[in-house]
Amino acid sequence: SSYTSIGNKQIKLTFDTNGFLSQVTADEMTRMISQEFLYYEAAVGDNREFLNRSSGAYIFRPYKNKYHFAADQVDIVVYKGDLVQEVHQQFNEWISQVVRVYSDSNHAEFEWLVGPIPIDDKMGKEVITRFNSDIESNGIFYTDSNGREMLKRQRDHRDSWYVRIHEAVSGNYYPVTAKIALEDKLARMAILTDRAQGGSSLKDGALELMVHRRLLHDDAFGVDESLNETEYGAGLIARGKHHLFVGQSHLRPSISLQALERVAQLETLLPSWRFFSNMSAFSSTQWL
Amino acid sequence: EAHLGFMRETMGIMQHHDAVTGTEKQKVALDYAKRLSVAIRACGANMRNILNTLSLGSKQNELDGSKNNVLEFKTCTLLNISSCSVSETNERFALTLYNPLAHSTNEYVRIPVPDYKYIVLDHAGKRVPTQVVPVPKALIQIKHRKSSAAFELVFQATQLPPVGYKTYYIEKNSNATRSLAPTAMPKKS
Repeated sequence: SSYTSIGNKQIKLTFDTNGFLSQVTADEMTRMISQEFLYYEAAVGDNREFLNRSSGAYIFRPYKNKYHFAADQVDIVVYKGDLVQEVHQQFNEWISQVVRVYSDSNHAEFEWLVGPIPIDDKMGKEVITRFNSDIESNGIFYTDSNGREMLKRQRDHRDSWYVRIHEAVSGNYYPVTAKIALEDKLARMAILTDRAQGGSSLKDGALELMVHRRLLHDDAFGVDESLNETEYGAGLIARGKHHLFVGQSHLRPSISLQALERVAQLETLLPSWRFFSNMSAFSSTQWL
Repeated sequence: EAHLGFMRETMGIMQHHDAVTGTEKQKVALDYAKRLSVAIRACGANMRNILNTLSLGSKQNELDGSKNNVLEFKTCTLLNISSCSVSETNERFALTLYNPLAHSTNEYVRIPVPDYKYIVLDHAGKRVPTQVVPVPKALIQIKHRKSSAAFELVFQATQLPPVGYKTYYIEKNSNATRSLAPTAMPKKS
C-alpha cells in the first residue's frame, strides 16, 4: 500500500517507497524495471597521446569508469486525472523528471530536466539515465541506424574483428538517433529518444542513455574548446523526453511491439506543427 | 521565395559534420541557433499567408472587413520549456495543428497557461475533455525562464488528417469550479 502507481489498462508503472520506478506491467506481464540518474566523472588527460586524452566534444571517456548516483531518495508528487497521470520526481538540485502515462497510451513518457551541471568540484560530468530490468539480454542490444533499421550490438564484441576492449564504458557506447532496445525470449524493453544521444547496455537487462554533459577540458581533436556551455553565467539546462515500451518480445507470436514502437517513433519525431492565433477579437461563435 | 531560400541555405549549413555532432566552436553554435531562429521566423510569414488562405478562403468576404480577419499564426519556439506568449497573455486564442505525417494521428497537446480554468472547442464547436497539470516545480524555479505559465492545459487532438490541419478554440472560463485545479495525491509513507 505504500507503493505508488500510475497507468491505464495497457501499462502500469509502480514506484517504490524511495520514489524510484520499480516495476512495469504491460502486455499481460509484470517486469522488475527501475530507472535512475547517474553521472560519469570525466577523464582528464594531458592530450599528448591517444590513450591519455581528456573527455571532450569528440570523445566520451569516463575517469576509471567511475560513476556516481544522482540520488538515493527521490521526492515525488503524483497528479492523476482522466487524460494523464503524472509522477513529478526531484532527484537532486539539478536533476528532475516527470513520468507520465496518457489514458489511451501503450507506453510511458519520461520528461527529464538536467542542469545546470555543477562544476564547483572542478570535475567534468556526463549525466546518464539508466533503466534496469530483469530481462536476460545476454549482452545483446539493438540501436537504430539513423531512424531506420535496428542494428544488433554485442557488448565487448565487434562482428568483423577480434577486439579487446580497453575502455569498458565508452568502448561499448553507440549512437542512438531514435531507439535503443533489448529483449530475451519473453520480454522486450525499448526506449525512444527525442534527439541523438549516446547509449549502451553495460549490464544484461540495462539500457542507458547520455542526456547531458559538461566538461572542463578540450580533448585535442580540433575544436580547441572545452564542452562547457554557459548561459547567463550558469551551465546549460537540458530538457527532453524518453518513451519507454515494455512488452512481449518478438520471439513470441503475439502482437508486434516493434510495430507499435515504429508508429510512436514517427509520431514522436514528427509531431504536429503548432500555430497560435490571438482570438481576442473573436467569440467562439464568430470563430466557428 | 526569399524566406524559403534562407531556410534552405540554413538547413544546408546544418548538414556540416560539426553541426550534426555538436563539435563546432561555441560561437559557431550560437550562430547556427541565430540562423535557424531567423529562418523559422521568416518562414512564419509564408505559413501565415497559406493558413489564412486555407482557413478563410472564400469565407473572407462574408465576414466584416476582410483585413481584420487575417489571423496571426505564431510559432511558439519556447514550447519545449512550457512557455508561449500567445497562450500566456490571451484569454482567447486558437491553436492550429498541422500533421506532417501521411497518416491520420491522435495527439495529446500540452499548452502552457497561467491559470487552470479553460475550455477547448473543436472545429464543430464541441467541447473537448481537458485536464490541467502544474508545470514541474524545477522548471518554474529556473531564473531565466521568463514565463507566467504555471500550468499545462492537456487535451487530445483526435483524427488529425494526414498532411492536413485542424484548429481548436481555447477560451478562459472564469465560471469554472475550483475542482478543475490540479491536486496532488496524498503522500504515501
